[in-house]
Amino acid sequence: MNVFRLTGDIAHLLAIILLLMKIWKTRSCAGVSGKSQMMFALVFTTRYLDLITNFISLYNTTMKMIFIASSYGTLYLMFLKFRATYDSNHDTFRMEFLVVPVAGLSFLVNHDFSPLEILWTFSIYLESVAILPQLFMISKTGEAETITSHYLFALGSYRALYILNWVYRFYFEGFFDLIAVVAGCVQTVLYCDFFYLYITKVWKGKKLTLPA
Amino acid sequence: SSSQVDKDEL
Repeated sequence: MNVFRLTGDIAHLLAIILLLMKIWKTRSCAGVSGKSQMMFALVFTTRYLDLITNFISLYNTTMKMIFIASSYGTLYLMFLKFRATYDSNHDTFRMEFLVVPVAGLSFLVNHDFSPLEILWTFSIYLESVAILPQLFMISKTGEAETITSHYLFALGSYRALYILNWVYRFYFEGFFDLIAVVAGCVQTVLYCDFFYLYITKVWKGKKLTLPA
Repeated sequence: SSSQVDKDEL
């Protein structure tokens, strides 16, 4: 464990808490993409299948359980409890255009052709593009609530911090996972436009609006 | 390759 990965995990946890707080406090999931949240739940489900079989540490097990529980909790809030506030008209990104190519790629490019490894690879590839429906939704509505922009900033920062973690692990532990690094870079690059808007607007106290 | 054992990242 290193400081980059720890702050990355904390940023990830913070993002999930911010989203739950937003939905719970405003009793609304307006502006949140249910499709992205469904893909995040799929990411955690396919990545943490070894939760039972492969004990690594208390931290690892606890965080995995929190991520799985909170992702399904978010789906419950969005599609059951506050379903009436789900903005399906703006959440129109075609998930199959992401899930199908990612599934195909995970069969073609992986470290080991075993079920667990292919599912892990699928989850890594899927996570790198899972935010696209959310970013697409914001581009359609042209704006995002401030707390939703904080959620996205924390979520985007987590994988950027993981890139620093991989640099650290490469130089100090000789650890290198090409699949995780490439997918992590793609994932982080997708946030660049949002990061620019967030830093130039939200940090100046303005609402996050996209140029018309 | 990153085998199962060193998948210690979340």
